[in-house]
Amino acid sequence: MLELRLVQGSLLKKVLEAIKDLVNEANFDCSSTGFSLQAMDSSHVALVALMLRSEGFEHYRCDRTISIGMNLTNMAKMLKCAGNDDIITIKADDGSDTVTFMFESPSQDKISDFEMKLMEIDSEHLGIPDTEYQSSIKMPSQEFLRICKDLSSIGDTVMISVTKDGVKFTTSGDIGTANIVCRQNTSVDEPENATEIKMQEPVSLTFALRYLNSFTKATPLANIVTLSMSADLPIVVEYKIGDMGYVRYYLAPKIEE
Amino acid sequence: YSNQSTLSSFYGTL
Repeated sequence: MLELRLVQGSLLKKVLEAIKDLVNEANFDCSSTGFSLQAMDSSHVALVALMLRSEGFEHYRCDRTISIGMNLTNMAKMLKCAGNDDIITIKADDGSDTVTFMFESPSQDKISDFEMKLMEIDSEHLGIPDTEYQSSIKMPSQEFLRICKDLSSIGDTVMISVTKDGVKFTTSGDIGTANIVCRQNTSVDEPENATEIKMQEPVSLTFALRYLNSFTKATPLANIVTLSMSADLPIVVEYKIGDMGYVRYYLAPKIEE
Repeated sequence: YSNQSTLSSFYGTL
């Protein structure tokens, strides 16, 4: 038996919007730790890892570790029917081939339930070690979205270079080239407007912009995004979900031939 | 010219 009650239901709505374009169907793993997911896009170039810790739910009951396979497009369709202020409860009985989403309005005057068919999904989990990255950049998530969007109109790939002077985003295409440099700036009024660059080693990696653009669908979840990079490793793009968890995206780099 | 790598060349499956 699984029963998860999330008072801030809008978080779940935003999470689905953040992952459904990258991954069409996925297994959600439920355990005493939390509600999580790891899934790759169909080309195995990008991966999304979601964690919603059990402490973040008002009520969290998960009798045994289970994996429930859901079509994310369909799940997003159902969650779109929840109001932004609604409380969302996810329920699944043992052995059932359906999951129920219950939406309660804050004043309890409207209660809806949507039952969705589960799917059998073959999925493989990748073992991603916890590593110290050579460089990490914290920046406003809106700024990162803007950069990815702007550069996409010029080229298909972006080279992200971190040096002690800042982080440079470079692209080129048929019409020309573009460079955007962001410098460390922590002397701002609001911490969410700060750009913070930690660098142990300079790093320069190239990535497909269409994936980074897809990751920015998570922007409504967090004011800050963290980019972590090491030479010859996938980049990690992390959006924290309050103190409840995170959505992390991993993207394999382009490699010179 | 640059080639797109895949995640399986960096991480093993569990």
